[in-house]
Amino acid sequence: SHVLSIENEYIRATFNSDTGLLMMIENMEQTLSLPVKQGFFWYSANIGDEESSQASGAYIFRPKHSKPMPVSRWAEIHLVKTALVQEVHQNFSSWCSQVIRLYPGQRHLELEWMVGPIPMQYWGAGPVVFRRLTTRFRGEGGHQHDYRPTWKLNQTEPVAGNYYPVNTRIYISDGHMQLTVVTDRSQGGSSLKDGSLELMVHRRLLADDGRGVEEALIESGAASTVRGRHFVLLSSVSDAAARHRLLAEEVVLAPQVVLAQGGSPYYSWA
Amino acid sequence: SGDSAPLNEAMAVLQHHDAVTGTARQNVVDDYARQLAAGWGPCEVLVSNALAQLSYNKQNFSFCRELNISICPVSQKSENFQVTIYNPLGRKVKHMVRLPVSEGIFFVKDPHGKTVPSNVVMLPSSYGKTSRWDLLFSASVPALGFSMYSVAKVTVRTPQASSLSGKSRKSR
Repeated sequence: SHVLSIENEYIRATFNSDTGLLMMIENMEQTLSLPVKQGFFWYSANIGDEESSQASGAYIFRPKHSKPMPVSRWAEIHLVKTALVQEVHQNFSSWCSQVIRLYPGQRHLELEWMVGPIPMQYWGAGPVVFRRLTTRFRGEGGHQHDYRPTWKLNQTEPVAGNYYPVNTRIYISDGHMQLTVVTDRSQGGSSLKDGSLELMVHRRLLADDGRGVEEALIESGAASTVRGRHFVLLSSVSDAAARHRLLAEEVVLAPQVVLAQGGSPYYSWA
Repeated sequence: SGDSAPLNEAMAVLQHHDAVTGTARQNVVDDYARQLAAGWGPCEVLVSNALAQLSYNKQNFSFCRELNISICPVSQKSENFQVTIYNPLGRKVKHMVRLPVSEGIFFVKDPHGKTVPSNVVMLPSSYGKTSRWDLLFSASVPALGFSMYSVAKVTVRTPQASSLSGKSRKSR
């Protein structure tokens, strides 16, 4: 088949089996469907240019170009389907992969990403890697994009100037449907264009930004590989807040698992 | 005697953005690691004391420091083990427990001794390398409480034993 899908009683995610990429998310409970493009991209960091000598570094995010490069235009995929889990494993490159996962009873898609170690044969001062979800949603040119309600903004950094801290969740909507991504940690994020949503996941930089660190972000140890999870919810706008609030609670205050060898320990219920 | 104050203080220092987002120099990062390690030791003693008091049984508890990289010696090597799931939320949750195990078949029982459905999944990322397996089962945990599940590995019969038992069944 040219199309493969994973689904439970609430959600269906459809993939193009030729490219291995996510094509569609459906909320079957509310009969909503949303064509989605999803992939990993990277911005080339700036080492300073004619407009400013400011380089990208630990403190400063300043990409060289507004147009990012895709890590890959396709993914090698493996499909796992059992009674308790359905997963599509996507391998974008030797250093970028993810698992898109559905458990029974879940109302969200779980995207577990793993990036690194990032090879350094890139142009410029190194790559800043991010996930982008693109939908057909139409709005006013992205959330808070190049606009401030009470004063005239002269935006000199079209990408970095529109990046914001995302502490628990980010969403886009068309007034009818809402696509929400709950994060497992604080990340930089933005909606640079209508219907587009992105979250920065990793970076490896050759230059220092001159803000006191005096070291470039070239991690070579265990921290050169990063793994995290994004939880994607598609729902009606009226229903979205209740869903992402409950989900974010479960992510932040997740159950703690403790193991003990052998049979039952004699714990006192008191 | 145990003490959680050093870990508490180390965690307070690590709220700085240098620790959260990695904007520190290498020697500062090394110092963060030193402070965490120094805080963790007396905290392990504190937790051991608490567990000994709860279980009326003083024993040497072991602590796993490899949880963050999906390695678990208990679940990967034990023939049977207990899984305790704590829920810090004020409402009941269903949680899919996912543990690294060795290849095999497992029986999982809930707190009432009833067998719950479980799956063992081979991780596709391990194809061609050393195979890695995950055990999955759904756990139900009460509000602000905990549930204990027991896991037992089924002893796999050798192919010879399987074929012999198959023959005897056939003859009957």
